[in-house]
Amino acid sequence: ADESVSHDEL
Amino acid sequence: MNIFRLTGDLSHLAAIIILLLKIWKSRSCAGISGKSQVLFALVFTTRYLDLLTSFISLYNTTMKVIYIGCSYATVYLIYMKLKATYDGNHDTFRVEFLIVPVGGLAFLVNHDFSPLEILWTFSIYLESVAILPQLFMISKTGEAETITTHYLFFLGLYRALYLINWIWRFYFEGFFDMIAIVAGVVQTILYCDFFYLYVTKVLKGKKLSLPA
Repeated sequence: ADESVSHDEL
Repeated sequence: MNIFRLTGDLSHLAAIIILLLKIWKSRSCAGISGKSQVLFALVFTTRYLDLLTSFISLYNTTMKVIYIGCSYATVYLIYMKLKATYDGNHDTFRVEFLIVPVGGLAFLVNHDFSPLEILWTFSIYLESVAILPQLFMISKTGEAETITTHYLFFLGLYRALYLINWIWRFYFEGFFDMIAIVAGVVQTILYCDFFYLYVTKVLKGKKLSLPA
């Protein structure tokens, strides 16, 4: 899995 | 965090609170699409599962909890406490026509083929069309209460501000998320017709009513 996917927005 | 995103989030919060207060104070959910509200509750639930896996900031966590809490409170008022005032006869949009294609698309086009990421993508796609049952209901009855139009205005404003936020982030941070941007553009376009009516009618003190 790509750990770099992060969602900091709402 | 930039000013467009902050005001976008606050505008989103304003929309959610306006709707909840309108229903609570008037003890009525007439003219409100319960289906849209269930879709929004589903959107927040599937998107904010990362509350359980990662911490971004106190602001981020607080807003997520408020959004989820308010959306479930709204659904509770519509379908349980104030069920007698719910106008189900006019809330006839077939939500399976949204959920099924959106679910399929989330499986096909995502950043990462993992359960959490697919659910996040599903929530992004679903949010872009979740307002359709509400807009459909207004087109069916031909009118909306002014307070309902304020709710829709803030919801649309939030999307428009997020678009500016993404342009800002692209230029100043080199950040862009194609899935969020495309879905956000679609979502904003859906509000354009409504924005036109809001500016030409509601802001001039007239009730929003559509020609028969």
